[in-house]
Amino acid sequence: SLSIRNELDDFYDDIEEILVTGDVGIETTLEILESFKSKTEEDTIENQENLTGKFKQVLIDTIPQKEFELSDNKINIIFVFGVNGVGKTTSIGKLANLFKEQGKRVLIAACDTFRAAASKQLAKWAYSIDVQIVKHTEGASPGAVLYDAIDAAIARKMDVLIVDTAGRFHNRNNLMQELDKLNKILDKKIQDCKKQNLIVLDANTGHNAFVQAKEFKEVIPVDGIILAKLDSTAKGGIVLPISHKLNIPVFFAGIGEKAEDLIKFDRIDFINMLF
Amino acid sequence: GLEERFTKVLNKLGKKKKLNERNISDGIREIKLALLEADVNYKVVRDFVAELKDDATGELVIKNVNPTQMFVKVVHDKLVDFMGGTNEDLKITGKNASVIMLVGLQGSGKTTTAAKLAQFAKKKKEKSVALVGADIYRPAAQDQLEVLSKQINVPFYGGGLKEKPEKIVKGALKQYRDQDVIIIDTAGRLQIDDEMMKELEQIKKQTKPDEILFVSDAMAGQSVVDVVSEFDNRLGISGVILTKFDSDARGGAALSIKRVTGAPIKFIGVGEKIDDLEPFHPERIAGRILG
Ligand SMILES: Nc1nc2c(ncn2[C@@H]2O[C@H](COP(=O)(O)OP(=O)(O)OP(=O)(O)O)[C@@H](O)[C@H]2O)c(=O)[nH]1
Ligand SMILES: Nc1nc2c(ncn2[C@@H]2O[C@H](COP(=O)(O)OP(=O)(O)OP(=O)(O)O)[C@@H](O)[C@H]2O)c(=O)[nH]1
Ligand SMILES: [Mg+2]
Ligand SMILES: [Mg+2]
Repeated sequence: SLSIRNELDDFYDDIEEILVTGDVGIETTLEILESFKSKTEEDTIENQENLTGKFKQVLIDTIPQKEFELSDNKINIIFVFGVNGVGKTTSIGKLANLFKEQGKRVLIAACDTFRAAASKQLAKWAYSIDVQIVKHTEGASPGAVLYDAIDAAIARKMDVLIVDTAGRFHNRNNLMQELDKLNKILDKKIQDCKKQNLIVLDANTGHNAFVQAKEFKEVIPVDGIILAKLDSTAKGGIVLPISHKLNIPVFFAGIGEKAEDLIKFDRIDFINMLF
Repeated sequence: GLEERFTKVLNKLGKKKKLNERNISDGIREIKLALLEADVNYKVVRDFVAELKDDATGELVIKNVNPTQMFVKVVHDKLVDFMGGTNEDLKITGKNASVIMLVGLQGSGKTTTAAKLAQFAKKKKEKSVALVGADIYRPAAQDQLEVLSKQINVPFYGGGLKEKPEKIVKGALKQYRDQDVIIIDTAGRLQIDDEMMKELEQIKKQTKPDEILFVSDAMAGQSVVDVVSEFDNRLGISGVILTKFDSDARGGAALSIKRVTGAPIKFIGVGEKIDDLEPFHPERIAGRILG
């Protein structure tokens, strides 16, 4: 009937606004709506609450829910990267704190030797959470710091080595090659380990976050995402197209600036927050 | 880009060389999609597109020989106009000391931009400048600004983490009152953090700035409108700097911010080095947003 059609149009308009203003992106929003409409019988339309619930479940099912796991019998390498200012250094401090609380021996490598006071920032984090750090002076080569950190991690029998890198944009070819080089050093120098490559994304970022995940993934493997700054008013909806098209799981969310402000990413809470 | 998309739309409508109400609405839909993909805010896009519909259905577009190019020109000109016509300069009043305060979310590029602005004032405007580090929270924030100050040989005032930001800026204004320009770097904060926003109000009260510049990065998404509105409501934003324009982000935030605050976008950051600051030119950014 016409009135059901009009109510439905309103419903879909509302959904479009919710998703787009949540940074899901217009392209993915339209795809999701299209696919939902084609699967939803118009003459069996229940009231709006049920329909919203059904819709949310479709979104939840789009997102891979994967547990972040550390190996208990091999050294763990966590290689962290992303564009400038997203929260890499802070997230590493939080991760180091988390693993330390789990009883792990953690070492941090300060491989951002480029930005002003970057190593000092990480060193202050290390000091405040009482975790060991390997760093050189500013201007040293990141590869050299990495070699030292790997040697130290093995010699000191560390459970986890977390590597901080300088922020870089994916359209800077030379910087992406440097990242590839660092990744290769890790792959070649430590044979028996569990290595995870994590990209940090800023929840305040729009569509470019998808491009970042896609382009970084074309240079080195990306095993998971840390979604920082989810305590802001941004919803981080870009997780939907990333899940749908790139299939990279979100392992953690940053919800503040302190060591304890890191939570396991939960896709149900995430979708509920989006609405 | 937008031109190719329009061409596709108009070609789909057959061999008609003229535009009419119906195919203009298809073109308008393409614009809506292009702007949303560029991260322009949803409500800003709605307003922009509504105004565009009025302009575009006027005589001018319909009679034109090459409708696609004409339509793109109407959109492009409207976008440039929306973003504030021409480039506006930094307010350096000429009586000591002009105070410039930088504010914004975490990680947007304030500290780096503070140093870039100091370099700009020193090299391009031949002014004497002092940099003030009022971020006492982020580990090594003061060190970061101090290192940058040394790179450009500009005095740095930091308070050594022993003082609150309100006291730091008071001390800085006293010590450097003979400089032409004093640039204050503040800690990144959320607009919903009432205590931290109050701190900015205190710093403003203490220093009576000639400029309060909102620093956002170019890749900001939909929520930038809520962020900048709140900063504007509580402090009054006199200008905006958009950083990380050397990325491939389309930069729709530029349009959203301008529409919502009316404040001029004064500069863009185009890299990590101290010289990577350029005056904002709406025509270039309009082209980039339209893709
Ligand atoms: N509110 C909030 N702020 C965060 C979060 N994560 C990081 N930050 C802040 O974001 C700012 C940038 O964090 P960094 O850790 O320096 O970011 P980065 O990616 O290492 O930056 P570069 O090394 O310069 O590329 C700092 O002020 C952090 O305190 C978060 O989850 N929530
Ligand atoms: N590529 C690029 N990077 C930039 C630009 N401006 C700043 N950055 C980088 O962005 C990162 C964050 O810059 P900061 O100056 O620390 O940002 P901030 O706003 O002071 O951060 P908080 O004090 O934590 O809020 C650093 O890695 C900078 O080098 C720019 O225009 N282009
Ligand atoms: Mg860092
Ligand atoms: Mg800063």
